[in-house]
Amino acid sequence: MEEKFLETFNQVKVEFEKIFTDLFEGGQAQLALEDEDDLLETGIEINAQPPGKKLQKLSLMSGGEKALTATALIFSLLKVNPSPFYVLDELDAPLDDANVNRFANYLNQLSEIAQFIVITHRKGTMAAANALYGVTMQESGVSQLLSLKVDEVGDYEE
Amino acid sequence: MEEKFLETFNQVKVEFEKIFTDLFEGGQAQLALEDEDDLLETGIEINAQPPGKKLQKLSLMSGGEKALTATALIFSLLKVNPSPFYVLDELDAPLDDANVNRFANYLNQLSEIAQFIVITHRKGTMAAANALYGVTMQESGVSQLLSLKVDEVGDYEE
Amino acid sequence: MFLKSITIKGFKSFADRVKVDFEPAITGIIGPNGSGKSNISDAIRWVLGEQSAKTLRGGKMEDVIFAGSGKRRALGLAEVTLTLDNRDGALPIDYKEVIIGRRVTRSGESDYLINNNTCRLKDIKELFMDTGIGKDAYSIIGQGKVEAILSENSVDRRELFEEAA
Amino acid sequence: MFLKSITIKGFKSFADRVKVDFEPAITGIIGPNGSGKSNISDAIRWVLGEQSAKTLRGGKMEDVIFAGSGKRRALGLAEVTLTLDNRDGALPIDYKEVIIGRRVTRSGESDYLINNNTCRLKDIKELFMDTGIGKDAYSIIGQGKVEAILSENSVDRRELFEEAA
Ligand SMILES: Nc1ncnc2c1ncn2[C@@H]1O[C@H](COP(=O)(O)OP(=O)(O)OP(=O)(O)O)[C@@H](O)[C@H]1O
Ligand SMILES: Nc1ncnc2c1ncn2[C@@H]1O[C@H](COP(=O)(O)OP(=O)(O)OP(=O)(O)O)[C@@H](O)[C@H]1O
Ligand SMILES: [Mg+2]
Ligand SMILES: [Mg+2]
Repeated sequence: MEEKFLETFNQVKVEFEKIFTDLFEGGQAQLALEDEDDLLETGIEINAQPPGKKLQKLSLMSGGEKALTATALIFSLLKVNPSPFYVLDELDAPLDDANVNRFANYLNQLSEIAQFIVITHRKGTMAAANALYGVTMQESGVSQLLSLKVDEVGDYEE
Repeated sequence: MEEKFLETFNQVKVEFEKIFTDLFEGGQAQLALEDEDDLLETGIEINAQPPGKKLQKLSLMSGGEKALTATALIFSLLKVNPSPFYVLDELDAPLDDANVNRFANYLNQLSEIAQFIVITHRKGTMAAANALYGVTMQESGVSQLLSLKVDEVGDYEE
Repeated sequence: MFLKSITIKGFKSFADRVKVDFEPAITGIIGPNGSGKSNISDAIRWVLGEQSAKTLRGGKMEDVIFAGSGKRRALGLAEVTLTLDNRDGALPIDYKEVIIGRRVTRSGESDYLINNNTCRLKDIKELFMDTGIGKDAYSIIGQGKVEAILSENSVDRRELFEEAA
Repeated sequence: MFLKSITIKGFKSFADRVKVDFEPAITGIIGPNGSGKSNISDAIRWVLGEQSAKTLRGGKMEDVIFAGSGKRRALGLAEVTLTLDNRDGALPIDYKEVIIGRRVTRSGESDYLINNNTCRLKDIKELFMDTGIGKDAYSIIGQGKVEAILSENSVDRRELFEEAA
């Protein structure tokens, strides 16, 4: 159990450092064990440093920076031990347009090893989807589904 | 103290019912005291029913519906006892485009009785602003301010 | 293995039967506030065995059954089926396609199904045991919950790594 | 009464002095993730007397002082001044314009100012007593905090009404 945990941790650590730098297009981040001698109980430390910034407490990061760092962690766990499918409900809400596009690009790359179902309001993420469904309540209170072509998105949202 | 509380409660109740229906363009909502005999301790119940839906637990509402209901409550407190200024940090993030526009319209109306400082990524809200500032980090890690004309927004966000 | 489709009837705002076909890569779900997008994510959690009404944003499990609307009466049954492509044999069962089902009535009767045979929740859990799928797995990230992944407390974070191990 | 402007220097990511002029109606603040927008909202809370480092997303109050960047060294002082238009006499002080200030050094010395005269936090609180402004008032809604206004617990909700009374 302890060996397995340590082995997984070290693999995720390597992925996280790489994916963070990809998503932020720079900067650096590390995962560290708080107490290497106690593998059964040790907590995990996250140090993240967006490009051009000093290393700071996670709590001082902005809403969008935290969401992108959390996404980097999820993606690094996926790389080490992929679940067959992922459901992401408006994960992109705190991101600005530039970060939405980076997120969508990454999703595209990872969709070769895992399946994604993404709920979103952002055009950048919609553009990455292979198929789009619109959920509506033409009859109030009752959900219906429309299958959309990716290029119909513009007129749908309003 | 108790009279004052009851008087304020009743005024907010009237405003809330009206503002909710305005923001949702239909539906209805009420505020109620859980225990009218104990004004010092009683909790406050919120019943909200978006248009065409049955009355349901607040927890079953969607992310956007909850954000809009909370906004209706803030605006009704403002109407009864306005604070000189309000700072709203991405209050519009969970809203779809149609609700962002309703929110922005309401902000416009209320700006005659209170001052608003709104942090946003949404174009609908930006369009309601009388002045716009862009915060950037041209030198990484150091915040600078640019004053923008409202019509320059399109090219700024990217 | 991947999700082929989900069929939802009587679950939350889905009064009429709705089927969503999923792509093997990325399927996008869009729509106005309150239209029922997150209810689809709740339906996936539920059919995989979610036991907590609070995680499904309700008070009691009955809250997942269509409660009626302006024009429609409440229903008495919620039913969700999830169809999985098992051509790669990732699920330890001898079918190329596996259908997981869950039903609940207002009187509280609830049952699970695998390929149209009723079974226990335990059977569903065993089926998914080594796949990383299950209601607690970090593979379903709810609305507004992305920051919670980083969690304030460093010891809580280890749960993510233990699940992935 | 309304906010005319805020000047920020050495507070969080504002290493250089920055001045934001506010409109009497709606002022919009936009910009990329991490650029410093919420830090402006934190600066407003701080100059009005916020005592909790956690509410300002830090660990200790020193975290509000510019900690340096790739190219710059850390500063030793954070200073914020807020200029209010008091032509309507809402603030019980005989000035048409009131300037509130707050400074803190790394060694922990901190002081408050009203119109460039040092004062105590108590004096600032008294100045704003009946205006609804203050660090706890619901008039500053933090990022991601809008739903918390509805709060799960009905007794917590009464706080909003008591403040408005
Ligand atoms: N048992 C039920 N019966 C009928 N309607 C229900 C039931 N449970 C939830 N709902 C309705 O479903 C709606 C919420 O749907 P959901 O959370 O999926 O919206 P959404 O599309 O995710 O919206 P958003 O973009 O705001 O997040 C609510 O309006 C709620 O009233
Ligand atoms: N004391 C400090 N010294 C230097 N930089 C700091 C300090 N405190 C916070 N920061 C930096 O400020 C940035 C966060 O700024 P802020 O939260 O205002 O971003 P934002 O513009 O609101 O972004 P978002 O759109 O993602 O919410 C972080 O990157 C953080 O490193
Ligand atoms: Mg939702
Ligand atoms: Mg922010």
